[in-house]
Amino acid sequence: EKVFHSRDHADVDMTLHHHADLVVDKDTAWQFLSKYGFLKSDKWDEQNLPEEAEFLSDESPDVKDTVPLIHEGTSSSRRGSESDNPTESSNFISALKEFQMMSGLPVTGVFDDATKAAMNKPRCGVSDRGSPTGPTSTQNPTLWSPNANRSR
Amino acid sequence: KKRHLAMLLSKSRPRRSTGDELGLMAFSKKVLTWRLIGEGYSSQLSIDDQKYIFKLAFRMWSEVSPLEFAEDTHSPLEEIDIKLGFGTGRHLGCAQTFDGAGQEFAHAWFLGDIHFDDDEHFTGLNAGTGISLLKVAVHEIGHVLGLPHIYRPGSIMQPSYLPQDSSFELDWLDRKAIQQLYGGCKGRFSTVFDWIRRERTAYGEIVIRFNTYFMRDGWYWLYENRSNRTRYGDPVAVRVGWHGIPASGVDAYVHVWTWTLDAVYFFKGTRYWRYDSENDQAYAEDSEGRKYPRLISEGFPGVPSPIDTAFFDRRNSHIYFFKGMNVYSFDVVTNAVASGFPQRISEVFPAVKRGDHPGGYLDASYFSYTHNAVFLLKGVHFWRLVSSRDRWLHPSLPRNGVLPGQQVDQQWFDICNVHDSALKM
Repeated sequence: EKVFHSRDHADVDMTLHHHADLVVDKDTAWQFLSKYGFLKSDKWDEQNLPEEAEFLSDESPDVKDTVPLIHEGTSSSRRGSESDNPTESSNFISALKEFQMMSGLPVTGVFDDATKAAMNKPRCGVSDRGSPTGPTSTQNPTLWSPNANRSR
Repeated sequence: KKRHLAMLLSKSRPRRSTGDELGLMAFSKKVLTWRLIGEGYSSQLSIDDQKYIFKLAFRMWSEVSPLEFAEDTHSPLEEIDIKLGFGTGRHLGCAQTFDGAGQEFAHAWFLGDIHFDDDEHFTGLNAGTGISLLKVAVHEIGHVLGLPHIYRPGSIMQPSYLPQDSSFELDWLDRKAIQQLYGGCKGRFSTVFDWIRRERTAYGEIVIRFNTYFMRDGWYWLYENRSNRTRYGDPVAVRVGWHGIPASGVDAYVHVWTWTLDAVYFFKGTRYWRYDSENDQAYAEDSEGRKYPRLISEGFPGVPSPIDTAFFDRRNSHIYFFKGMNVYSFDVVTNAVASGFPQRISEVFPAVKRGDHPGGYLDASYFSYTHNAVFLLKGVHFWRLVSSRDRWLHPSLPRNGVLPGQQVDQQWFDICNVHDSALKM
């Protein structure tokens, strides 16, 4: 039993829990996008991670990010080749843009703070591949009315 | 132990039959069983709380779809349709490891099981902090039933967890999404009516309000016309909401409302009850001391029993009693059946479109204040009667004509049964 003293367990000590690795850089962002279906990869933890230079955003072509590759928990991952791989970078940016669009973020293709925060939100583990981005109903939209009273 | 773990893996389960008439995958049966597995209890909530929350989550999907869910704690594990469990890291023989507190809080397998990350701070009902187990469970059950993630504000199928309001419900589009897979809710009704009541405002003014009710067997729904859905949490047992009338199988509801009369009646079998709308219960006896229920033959001489249904027509102060293929017009002023009755329903209420008519043996007849029209219900269809306004716009329409039939679930939405075991929540 996790230690608590309040009746509603609100004071359960969460510091003893194992915490999920946060999405902090473009490598972990790549893993996130692969895991949830934005990048076409079935085995995201074995993804061939591109070199640092290939994560240049469209906004700053002259600046190279120095992104340390994180390998914790991904012992089977391989470093990418030293040659440029524009296809993978392009794929990453496309995937990032798709995620930004579906999350209601500015679609920039830049791994910014808002995108990072969205990736670190609690979420369902099911892949988003094939998820619709808008209303799924085929009904007449005029029939829908907001539910003013939600009290059960 | 290995065999037990193998049973928990979805791949080892026998392949279920699935309906694919629309090219979509879904369960093909309407009653699904579920179980919170013993190896997968959460360490954060009592077992009873966990089960109650899951029972409520399943019920919420029942209220908007033709599916019913029943907790099954006895059948062999491999026969359970949906198994739920909590775990951390590598858990329950699952191929997908949980990541600890934060980020992924649960996952579900299409037509399969649901796992919750017990490193998350799941909380029960009415808890202010933490992650609502109810909301997560409703979301994951949606996956099991065949729904993908939906990036629409307000959808329960959004992938990210949003702190919920004090309460959350399945909105119109989420309902339609699940109904695309499983269809809408259809079924016959015992009776349908608008119940009028008087209320006093804070300023002492008397106002008249109405609510619409659908009854089926021993259960009823309040239908919110402005929201195009039933009240959240319905159906409710008749005996809970309507005191003193039969607990099930009501045949008809009639509100006699004239300048001098204001009386509400419920009919079942050969008897009827008068309802006290102010005190929200049936009268024990009438003004002459005769106890309720009374025989229909005594209170409404000339009217047979049992009846199929009835409604009061304020235009001529007659109650129309329907039985079989016939209708009886009862004058509440003279307290007698009008001359020339009974007549065939099809003669008193002729079809506007030849051949499109319920005929007889109606389930319910209902005057709607929302639509200002009378409806005849039979099976899963309804027919609207020609109104005065219809005749003013189209004088060629016959008086009391019956307009072409439509589907009940396309007029009154999401009046869905839930499993018996969930009815008493």
